[in-house]
Amino acid sequence: LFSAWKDTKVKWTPIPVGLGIGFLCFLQYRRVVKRERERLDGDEVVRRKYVASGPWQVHVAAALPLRSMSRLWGAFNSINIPEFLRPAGFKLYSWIFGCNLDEMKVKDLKAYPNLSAFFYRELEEGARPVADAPLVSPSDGKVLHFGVVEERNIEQIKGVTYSLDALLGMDNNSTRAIENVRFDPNTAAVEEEEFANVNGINYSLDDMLGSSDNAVKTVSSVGPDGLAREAKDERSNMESEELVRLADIEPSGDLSHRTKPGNSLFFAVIYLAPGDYHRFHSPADWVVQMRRHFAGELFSVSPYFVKLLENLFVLNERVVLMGKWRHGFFSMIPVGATNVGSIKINFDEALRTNRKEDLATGTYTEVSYKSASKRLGGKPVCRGEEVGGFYLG
Amino acid sequence: STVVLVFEAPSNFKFTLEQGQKVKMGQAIGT
Repeated sequence: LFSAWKDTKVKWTPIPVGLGIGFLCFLQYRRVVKRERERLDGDEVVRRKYVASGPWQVHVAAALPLRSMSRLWGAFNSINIPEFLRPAGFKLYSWIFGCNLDEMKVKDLKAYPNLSAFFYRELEEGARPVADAPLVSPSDGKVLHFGVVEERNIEQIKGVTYSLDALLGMDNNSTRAIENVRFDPNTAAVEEEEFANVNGINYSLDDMLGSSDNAVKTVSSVGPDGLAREAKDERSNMESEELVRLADIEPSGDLSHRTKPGNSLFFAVIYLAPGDYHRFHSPADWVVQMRRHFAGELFSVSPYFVKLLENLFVLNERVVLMGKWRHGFFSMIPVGATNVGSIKINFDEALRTNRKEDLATGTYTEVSYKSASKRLGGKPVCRGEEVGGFYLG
Repeated sequence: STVVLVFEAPSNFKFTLEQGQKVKMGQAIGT
């Protein structure tokens, strides 16, 4: 060893360039692995705050990869069905889940290429008349619960509540990793001074806000029958008054829903069964000022699970639309489920739900709609106007 | 899927609903 150490001639040779590059890649790889591990550990801390609790059925459901299952379900149902099989297949689905095929807009079952398209079917004109009431149902479905919000808690079932602040993202737990996304005005359905109503008739917002004596004069297209035109004209006058009122209402600051004197906060929960029409509409004349997308779990929201799983609506993926209506704060929250993980908002093309890269940590991304209309401070939606819907998977 | 509504209204606001009731889109749910 001594002689080897002493007598061996040291020969210096240059390191091959490839080996040097490989070494640098290895260092970079270790750095990225370490960074990702730290990020996941941080997410895990947040995740633990939103743990599903309940009887054994809940733990079984929580152990399943529900989000992956949901995406797989969506992909499977997007596979086109051979045309000759469609009528029989959709009729079988309708028979099992109680769909009313008579009220569909497109009655030819062969026109729906797959179950996803059939699931997101439209209704024919006039199938759902909008009642002359300040608040109407946003969708078909079953009323799970309704009432007054007490002490900032919403009753899920008798004696079990969940936090309003957690639902809307007002609590400290859910403010982590907020990503404020600037709303792209080009994707909004509303131009600054003009918007189209649900019937496709364009009105100038100035006229709608009363700058003009007769807003109806700005109608650029009318229906072919006189009766329909008359009805639309009456509605446009009503909207004009309502928009004046909405423009006058000050935005409620941080939307922390402190109610005005004499007011209370109310809630209603409507469950859409698999056979129901799966688009949702505006329940009132209101202005949507922002949305918050919570990437969450996708537990079933059937009445059975609502009774089993505490905090279900806070755990699940949801899109919180917040804004103002004639009495102050207003919010509509579509909540996803295993079979319908994807939520679409018609005037928000940037929204993508049930994405693999979004971890179910209870954090949210926030988008402001203020650029949709400076005067109203958000996107105005009329009572009965289609706002979005739920997709399979 | 589910749609949850949370809104401010005068304290005398009344729901015209019953728990478990089936509703259709556009149907009045309160006065």
